[in-house]
Amino acid sequence: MRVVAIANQKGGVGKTTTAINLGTALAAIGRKILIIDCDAQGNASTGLGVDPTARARSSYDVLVGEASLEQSRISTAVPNLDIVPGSEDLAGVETLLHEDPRKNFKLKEAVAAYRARVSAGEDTPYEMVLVDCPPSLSTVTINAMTAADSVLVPLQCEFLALEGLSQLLRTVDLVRGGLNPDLDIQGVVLTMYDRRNNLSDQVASEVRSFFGAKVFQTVIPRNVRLSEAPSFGKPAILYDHKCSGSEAYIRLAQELMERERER
Amino acid sequence: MRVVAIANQKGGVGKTTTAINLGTALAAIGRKILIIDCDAQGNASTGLGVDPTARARSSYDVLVGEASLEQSRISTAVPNLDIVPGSEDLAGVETLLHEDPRKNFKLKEAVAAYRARVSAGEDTPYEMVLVDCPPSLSTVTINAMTAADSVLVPLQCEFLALEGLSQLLRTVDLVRGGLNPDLDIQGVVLTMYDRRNNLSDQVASEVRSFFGAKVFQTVIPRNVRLSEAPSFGKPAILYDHKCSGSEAYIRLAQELMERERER
Ligand SMILES: Nc1ncnc2c1ncn2[C@@H]1O[C@H](COP(=O)(O)OP(=O)(O)OP(=O)(O)O)[C@@H](O)[C@H]1O
Ligand SMILES: Nc1ncnc2c1ncn2[C@@H]1O[C@H](COP(=O)(O)OP(=O)(O)OP(=O)(O)O)[C@@H](O)[C@H]1O
Ligand SMILES: [Mg+2]
Ligand SMILES: [Mg+2]
Repeated sequence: MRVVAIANQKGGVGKTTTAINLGTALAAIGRKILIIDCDAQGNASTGLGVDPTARARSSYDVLVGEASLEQSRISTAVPNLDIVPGSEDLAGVETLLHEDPRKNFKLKEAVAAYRARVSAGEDTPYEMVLVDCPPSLSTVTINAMTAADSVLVPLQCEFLALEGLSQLLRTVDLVRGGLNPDLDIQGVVLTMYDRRNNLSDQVASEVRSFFGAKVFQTVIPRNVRLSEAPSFGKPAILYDHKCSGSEAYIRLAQELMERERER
Repeated sequence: MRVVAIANQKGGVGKTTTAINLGTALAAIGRKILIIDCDAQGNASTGLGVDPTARARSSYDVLVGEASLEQSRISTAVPNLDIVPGSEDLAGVETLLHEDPRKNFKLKEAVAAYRARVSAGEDTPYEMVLVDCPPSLSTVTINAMTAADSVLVPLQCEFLALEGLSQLLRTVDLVRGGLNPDLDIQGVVLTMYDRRNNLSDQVASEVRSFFGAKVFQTVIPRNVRLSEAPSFGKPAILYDHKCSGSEAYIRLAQELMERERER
């Protein structure tokens, strides 16, 4: 059971879209996947068609220690794909956990408890857990990085998106230095690539020269079907599996599984 | 001196692009403008060509009470436009101010101190102060809303961007109920509108039916020149004043000044 934090404090770079569609593509090739929606807006939950009234328990309850992963997860319309929904309450986590000496380990402890259930034969394992992070380096994102085996960084092919990279990498180093020594960078995924626009190419080549082989070969193109799909409560792969966005996420899932095999 | 917080916790909706280009357009019609960059990535500072080494003091110093606005502001390449730069240290504000009973009033107090200087003839007033907020409803954004006369909400014409609106409005109500009774919503600006795509129209009409006259007539189109300009350290209006993005921000500045006159 590998835990991957999908994180980047720059807003609107495709974290949620990657969590939903990479998760769906992995589930479509038979892997059992859990998405943990750690964003107060609950975009991943909406994009997977989870009605706001069906979110009795959420990642907030898990982070504050009031519910386990198995109590909070619900199934989605996609076979093999479960989700722990997000909740507006997450905006209050920073304040609520401030005095708690274990504030950075809450998600790690919840994952460890689930792994113990699996070892005891009380539950079936997920092959991968994807954590959709909010656009900040706050306690929620630190929790995700502390619980994770690796960080997947969606990077929009825009100039301003390059600015926050060094801060993100320093944060990963900080977490690796204290909270989670085994944390590594799974990879960088270029998103919203528009081949008609020079800027996309410039950003892509700059990222490849900086991150080298860590950058996935698969590049996610800008594709309006990806942004339409959530309005139907479906991942793009169910909404329109032939569009360029869906095909790219299917390729990304395959590339990710190859990397996992080589590990 | 009116203070306007440019806020929306959804990431990547055009908060920084609006702060830079609306600020530049207002300065170009002769208004004296101050931008306060409250985002840890310092995108507004970069987009206005402020070199990272020239950011000796920042909005962080203002928020923790170690520097005044006039000590932290610097001029930009745009006449009539000054900026208080952003800084990575802002990521630590939440923790640093947690125990401070005045934690939500830091920016308000700095603005009040500046106003006192103006009354005493020690400084010239800004006609407007634009605060570029980070993509969260944390202490930094609450500070901006507490110091502000009104909130300007950039809203991307995308389905997922609608999700966070109710939480944003509740936060404005909360701030109005306790910290800043005079806070109102200046308006909603539709951004990244793409007329080739139905979704943009659907989102735009949904927003207009929800917010009515609060929605600016001016709609900002998706225009690649707006995303290229920051890589040259220039606002779009200096980089390419004839492009559709620049023209839209010039119209928005005029519409905003009309609204201010009618107030
Ligand atoms: N490849 C793409 N092509 C076109 N639109 C996209 C693509 N990826 C994401 N989008 C759209 O862009 C917007 C931002 O994407 P998304 O919400 O996934 O980013 P995020 O990083 O999760 O944002 P936040 O920082 O707010 O959590 C959404 O409206 C989404 O539908
Ligand atoms: N109208 C537009 N047309 C095309 N690109 C745009 C437009 N407005 C903004 N952009 C680009 O979209 C990206 C997101 O915009 P911006 O950074 O201003 O949003 P933001 O809300 O400030 O993001 P964050 O939540 O990270 O602070 C940037 O790369 C910017 O250059
Ligand atoms: Mg998201
Ligand atoms: Mg910004």
